[in-house]
Amino acid sequence: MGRAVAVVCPKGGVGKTTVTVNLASALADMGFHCLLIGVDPQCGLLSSFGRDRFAVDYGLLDFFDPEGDPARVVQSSTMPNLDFITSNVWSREEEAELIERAGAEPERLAASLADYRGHYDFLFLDCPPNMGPLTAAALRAADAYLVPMQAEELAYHALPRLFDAVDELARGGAPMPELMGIVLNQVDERTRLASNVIERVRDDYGEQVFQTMIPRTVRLAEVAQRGLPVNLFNRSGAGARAFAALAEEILAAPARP
Amino acid sequence: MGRAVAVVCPKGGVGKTTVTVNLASALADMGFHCLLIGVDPQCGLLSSFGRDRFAVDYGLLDFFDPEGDPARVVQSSTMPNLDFITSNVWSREEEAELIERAGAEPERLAASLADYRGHYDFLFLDCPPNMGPLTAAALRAADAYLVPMQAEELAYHALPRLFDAVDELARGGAPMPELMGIVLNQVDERTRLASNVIERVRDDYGEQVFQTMIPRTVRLAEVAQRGLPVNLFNRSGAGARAFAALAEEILAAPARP
Ligand SMILES: Nc1ncnc2c1ncn2[C@@H]1O[C@H](COP(=O)(O)OP(=O)(O)OP(=O)(O)O)[C@@H](O)[C@H]1O
Ligand SMILES: Nc1ncnc2c1ncn2[C@@H]1O[C@H](COP(=O)(O)OP(=O)(O)OP(=O)(O)O)[C@@H](O)[C@H]1O
Ligand SMILES: [Mg+2]
Ligand SMILES: [Mg+2]
Repeated sequence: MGRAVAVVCPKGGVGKTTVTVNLASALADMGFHCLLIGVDPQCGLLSSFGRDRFAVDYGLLDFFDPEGDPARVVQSSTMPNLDFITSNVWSREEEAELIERAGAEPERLAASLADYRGHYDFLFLDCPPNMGPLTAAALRAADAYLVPMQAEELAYHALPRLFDAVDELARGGAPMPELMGIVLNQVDERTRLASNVIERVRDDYGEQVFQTMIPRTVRLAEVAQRGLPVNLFNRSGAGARAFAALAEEILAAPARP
Repeated sequence: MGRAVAVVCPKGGVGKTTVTVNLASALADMGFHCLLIGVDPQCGLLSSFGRDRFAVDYGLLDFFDPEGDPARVVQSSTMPNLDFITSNVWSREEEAELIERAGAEPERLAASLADYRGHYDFLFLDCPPNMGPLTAAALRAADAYLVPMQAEELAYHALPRLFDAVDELARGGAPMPELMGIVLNQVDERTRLASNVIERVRDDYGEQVFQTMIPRTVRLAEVAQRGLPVNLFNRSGAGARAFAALAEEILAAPARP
């Protein structure tokens, strides 16, 4: 059975989409079948695979919309072992409708994904920058959640808010996944700010912080422009190597009891 | 009468909070009285002034909550000419309530701010990374809106979605402000990616893109850690100079008819 992993952080721009795409691609490289689900209405996943929003009709909304067609939501990424489901909302009105349906039927995403767990080794859910109904639905559907953060002050401050929100959902009766870990991303180790934040986050969260840190590299910023994960155009670079190391670290970690 | 400016971009992490704090501080330096309003429940403004969320009781929620106390929402930043109103929600439940009230009474924020416009030259509204009810309320309260973006692909893709959302709100009858401009932030001009995106955004949006670009500097990333705008601890650096230039460019621009 495939492992469903929600990629979550209410702070914007920490690298949820970038980590989702490049970690999945590193796992796909090792032969694991991965399905990526764009839960974020921004459609960042679609751009990361070089696809235009007009090119795809079916997606996340079809899981929540009674008139939708869930059978047609999976798109091939043209890369082996890597498929995706995009968020297929564009207007504010559609987005508000999706959020409302996710709030009304929070377990619907989990139920819709159940069929896919038999076909994939990993299912990654790329969440929007908030802890609202869509992120809550993704957490309910997940076995674990992964938290990217920048080695910067505002991202550090977002962590207690994130974990409080997960606790609040659990207190409300929602099944919450285990924390897979916190991964530091866009790290420039030369700066005092970064080493200061890294030290504090390792002090506070200890083993829950991955050893592997993803550096800020131009190649990683180019992923969305090229429409390719970094290991497919810069295999030997620091970015691809870091995501391969992260994949190894995740595979080696025993799933918490 | 003070000018109300909403700082908006649905893409996370482009620098809405950083631009709000440092642009306002550059204007405060020139003698303009500025009020910053944290419309984003993440409370990024509070951190940027080194304040702890437990230290402030009154804020945005008091505008929307019938039992609130709007008279006590303005906090002094300890810097001359710079005050702020923070978002004072923490839990998911409180945030959901704030969003619901903003959706139900979208003109409430504009009405609450009306009193302050006589006391300040500029009122900046720092918005969350989405185009939902809080951003919509901020746009209704504003005379103009400012769009920070990174010189990166996913931020570039966010622009049509942003402008479509503003058009959609206008079609729905909401008074929408004029576009003050798009400001490129976190720019590393040495990369091909940045110059490529800059070229495209200037091609597409022409005069609507400010000439001034804000570079990515470590000092700017340190603002939230120090709890001070960059011109108060690194006055001669590239970050402070860029924000002073942006302030000049904004002051020089004729308000559009
Ligand atoms: N390690 C990295 N090196 C260089 N650039 C990066 C890295 N990680 C992310 N980026 C870039 O930083 C920006 C933010 O990353 P991304 O969009 O993945 O974050 P996000 O958390 O998904 O954002 P949002 O909150 O809007 O969903 C993007 O332009 C991306 O290309
Ligand atoms: N010009 C810059 N140079 C260096 N760091 C910057 C710059 N602008 C922003 N940052 C840093 O980048 C991160 C994102 O910026 P910020 O939080 O202001 O963006 P935002 O759009 O307000 O994010 P959100 O979408 O979460 O509200 C922060 O850690 C901030 O310190
Ligand atoms: Mg994203
Ligand atoms: Mg912000």
